[in-house]
Amino acid sequence: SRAQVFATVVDTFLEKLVAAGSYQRFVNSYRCFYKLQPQLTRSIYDQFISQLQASIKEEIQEVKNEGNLEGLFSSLDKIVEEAKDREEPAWRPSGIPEDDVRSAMVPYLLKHRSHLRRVLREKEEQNRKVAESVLMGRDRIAELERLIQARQQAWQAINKEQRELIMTFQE
Amino acid sequence: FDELIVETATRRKQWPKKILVHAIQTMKAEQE
Amino acid sequence: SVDPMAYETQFFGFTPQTCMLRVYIAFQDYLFEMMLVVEGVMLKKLDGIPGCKVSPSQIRKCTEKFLLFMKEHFDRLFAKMEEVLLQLVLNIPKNVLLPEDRVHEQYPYSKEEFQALQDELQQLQQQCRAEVAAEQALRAELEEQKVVKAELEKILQCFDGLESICREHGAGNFKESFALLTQNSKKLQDVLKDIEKKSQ
Repeated sequence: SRAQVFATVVDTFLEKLVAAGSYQRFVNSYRCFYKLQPQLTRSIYDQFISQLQASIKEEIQEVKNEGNLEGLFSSLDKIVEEAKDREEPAWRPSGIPEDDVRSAMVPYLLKHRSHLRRVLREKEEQNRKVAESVLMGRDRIAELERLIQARQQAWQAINKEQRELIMTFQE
Repeated sequence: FDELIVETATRRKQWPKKILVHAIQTMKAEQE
Repeated sequence: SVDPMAYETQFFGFTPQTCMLRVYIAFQDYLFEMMLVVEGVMLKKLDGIPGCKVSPSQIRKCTEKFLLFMKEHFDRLFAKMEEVLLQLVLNIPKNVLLPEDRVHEQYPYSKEEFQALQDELQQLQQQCRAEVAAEQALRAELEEQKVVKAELEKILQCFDGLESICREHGAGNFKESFALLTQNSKKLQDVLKDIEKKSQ
């Protein structure tokens, strides 16, 4: 995992740094002091190294805490693990915000589209039914008008009879 | 330069969602 | 050409290089501090030795010699560490996509496709509006039909009423009764004529 690699790399760095700054090298540099105080030189060197290691380890821990590196490393490990079957390079920001933000919109637009399609279908179905009853209503009205017309004609026929009758009486 | 990179990367991470929220609000308002 | 590692920055929230720079500076400060402490301890010790021939500038020279050596190794080792960390730890492999960008994988829409999708939405909205308008018109007509039907039915009832009045007064089917009446009155007329003729 990234966290392990990170820890290993830092430890290796420290080991090598300590190996480079060996006691021998230290004594070679501080020859004049070493001649006067060999024991003290040794303890100063040991303290120097252990303090340096402690400070560096502390600093690394601080950087980890500040940047929440442990958490980030493990979540990045997961993300990388999930992508292990992919070969080709993945998408990267194009540098043109308008282009990149479009895809963020697409899922919602698609959802909106299927919502509108459903609403439209329902509305069309509903209107088809209402249209049917309108047509039936028109037929009913036509039929009523026909009925009324027939009755009217019948009465007009009677009317004609009536006029004839009156003529008769008048005669 | 470093700040610019951090700012740009932060926007790339956060702004699409923000923009989407506003776009949805706009569409809903239009719909209403 | 600096690689800004923007994608890594998008994930970590800081640029990996800055992170390494921050660690480098901190380590370097510690190294310098520790060297000064070492030198301080030595000078203090030498102070306590009467007639000591080693001067502070000599100690300083030793410090610089050791520090120079350490710094060289430090920089080389740190460069190696930075290279490994930037490659293996603080980096995002080319085939990896961050979760917030998954949408680009699932919906790689070009400008044209996006525009087409928006046009389609526009058109669907238009159709929905048209259907709503149609529904209003249909419902308005239904209301109107209700009134008209009521009126027509009322007229029909009038006719029914007339006919039932006729029936009540024994006229049965009004038309026939009128025809009968006309017939009878014609007969009456003929009889009348007949009578008059005979009486003349």
